[in-house]
Amino acid sequence: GGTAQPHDEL
Amino acid sequence: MNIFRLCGDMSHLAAIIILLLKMWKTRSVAGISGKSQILFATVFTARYLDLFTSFISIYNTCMKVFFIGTVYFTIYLIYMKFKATYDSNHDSFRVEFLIVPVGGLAFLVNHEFAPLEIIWTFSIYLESVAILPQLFMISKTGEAETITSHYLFALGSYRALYLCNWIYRYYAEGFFDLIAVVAGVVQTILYCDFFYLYITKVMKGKKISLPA
Repeated sequence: GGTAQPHDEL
Repeated sequence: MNIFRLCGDMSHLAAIIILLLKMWKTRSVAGISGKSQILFATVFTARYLDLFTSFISIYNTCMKVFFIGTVYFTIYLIYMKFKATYDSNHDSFRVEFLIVPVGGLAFLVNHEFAPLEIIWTFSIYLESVAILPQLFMISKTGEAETITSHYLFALGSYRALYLCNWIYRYYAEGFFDLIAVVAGVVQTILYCDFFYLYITKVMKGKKISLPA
């Protein structure tokens, strides 16, 4: 699961 | 943004400030692993390359700039300003044993085979193990100053709070990032032994000292 850029966390 | 994420970020921020204050007030970097700090600098630099490609929020940008700025300042204090107090003999963890496998894994297991994404993935994997030189140093010297323990507790709590954030986000937003979650679990597990020592010793007013 999950997506590539952009990532919104630090 | 949710309460877990905010607390996690504040904990991360607190860790960095505690470390800087410890070094600045005591004019010493004794007990601090320069290698872990170099790994954290690598982590922040690699992950926050997106400062140039995507804008998330003012908060996000400010935190990224602060993290990058302070980690390089920390390295400057360790290797230049307070070099005389740096215990390089005990900071002997072989970081190539972390960098090489983590780099290979980032190439193989990622969300998208694109340069920036692979670099982001590398930073996530590297962060999960970046504290190992610091923990290795403590196991070698057999002790940690109380202020160093506070630093490690805040730093470890940050990713543990992110785990709560990811559980929340999964139910609230359907957000689920397997790479970040698995790395976050690994990162948190590495701190468990330390958390136990922190709760049983430091919180009772004793400093951490390991049996020889």
